[in-house]
Amino acid sequence: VCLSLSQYRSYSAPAERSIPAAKQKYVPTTGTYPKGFLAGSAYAGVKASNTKFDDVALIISEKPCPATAIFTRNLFKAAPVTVSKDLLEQRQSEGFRGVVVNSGCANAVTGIEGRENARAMSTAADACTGSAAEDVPQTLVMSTGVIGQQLPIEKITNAIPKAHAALGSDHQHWMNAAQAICTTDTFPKLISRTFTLPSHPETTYSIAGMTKGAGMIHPNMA
Amino acid sequence: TLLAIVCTDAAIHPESMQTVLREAANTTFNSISVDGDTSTNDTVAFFANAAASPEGVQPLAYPEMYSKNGRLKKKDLRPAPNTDPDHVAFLAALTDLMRDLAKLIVRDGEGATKFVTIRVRSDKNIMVAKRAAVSIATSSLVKTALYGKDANWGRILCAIGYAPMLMDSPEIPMRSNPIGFEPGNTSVSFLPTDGSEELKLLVRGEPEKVDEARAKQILEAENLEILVNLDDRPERTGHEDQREAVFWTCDFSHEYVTINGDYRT
Repeated sequence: VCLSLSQYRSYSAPAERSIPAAKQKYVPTTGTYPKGFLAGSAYAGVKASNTKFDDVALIISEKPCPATAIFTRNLFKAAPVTVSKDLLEQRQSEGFRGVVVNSGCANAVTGIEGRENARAMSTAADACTGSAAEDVPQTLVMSTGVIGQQLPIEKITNAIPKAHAALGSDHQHWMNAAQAICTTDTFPKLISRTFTLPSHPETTYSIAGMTKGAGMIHPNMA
Repeated sequence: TLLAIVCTDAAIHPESMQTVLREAANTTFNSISVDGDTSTNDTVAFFANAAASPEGVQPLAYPEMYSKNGRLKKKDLRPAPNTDPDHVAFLAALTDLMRDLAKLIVRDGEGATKFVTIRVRSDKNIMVAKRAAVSIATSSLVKTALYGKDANWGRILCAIGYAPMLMDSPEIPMRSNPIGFEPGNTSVSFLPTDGSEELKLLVRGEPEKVDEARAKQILEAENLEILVNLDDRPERTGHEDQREAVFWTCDFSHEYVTINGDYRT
């Protein structure tokens, strides 16, 4: 079988994470972020082909706070989904410190070992925030990337303290974290806003969100 | 996979966190599709640390709208409107943020060259409208036609036509006689995003004489809106209370295959 050059193409992530010119307008250069939250990232090298880009992110509240999540309704829920869901049920939506995320490997369809690894990520983050004494971890966990492979857990747990050391509240800290959770995304997705509530309009609140996703996207979460 | 993290320094009652997040997700992250594949890992986490909340201000507490099994408590699938101005303001802020994040994902869909808004109106039920929107958004033939700038509205009708057969959401289980719509009352248009007049493709089941040059011009743009009315009955006055489902998707290009042909290896 002969393939012409135009037929024989394969995909590889760009060597540099340059944002396409047409997408630059979607990437903010400043932001106003909620008080008491910190963002950080670090390099773990989860995917062998990634030799330099941060692939572990931490979003942390300086004090424990209420949290919740919605999860995929896919019946093959990945380990971090199962573990985070359990944490939320056990802690009853109260007293969470934040979330630790890795990109490069989804920790999906990885069985008991996968769930142990997801829990290890959560407890490693707790150890950094001084919450390790809790019976139930206070940090939710997320993973994204290739399905059906085990996490290189030591690389990740070694990177979590570095991500914690890199925590900060500036726009660049949030942007670094938003970039670290990307996979085939061509640009980081980060939005921050301020708002007031009618009953006390003198107080300005902030809300910020980051997301990632480019393929395998048809969410049906509950 | 979709992952999202949302943080606010407002005060939300812990027992209301789930209600407010789910309410915002239904019309935002749960209303997008790039390729029709639901991931094993999709997660949206939401934190509210009250760090900006003045002392003495009570945390926002929303009435519980979901039962333990995750179904909406109201039979008509429309939660009772929460009229407390603070509740309305916060939910609007959260929903706006999540909607804009969701749209960014569609704009970055693997290989995507177009951002498509699908707006489906129905007199009967929001789920009928949403199912039709999902059907259009996940049709490979609709998406490849959009990539090729081909105004192949027959494919859009085809996708709408089989939508009722696919309804198996927890709110509306599969029925032998699903809630449907009359093809003779269905109208479809392309809405240009430059504010110019809509291009009618089908009016009450009858095809319009389509200006192919204008259709091509509309499809050249990065942004496109498809408007479907499932209940465009002749006797309508225009003042009826229609339900509208809005769904966002992108086109389907060669690049998608290139990216995913060897993603694992």
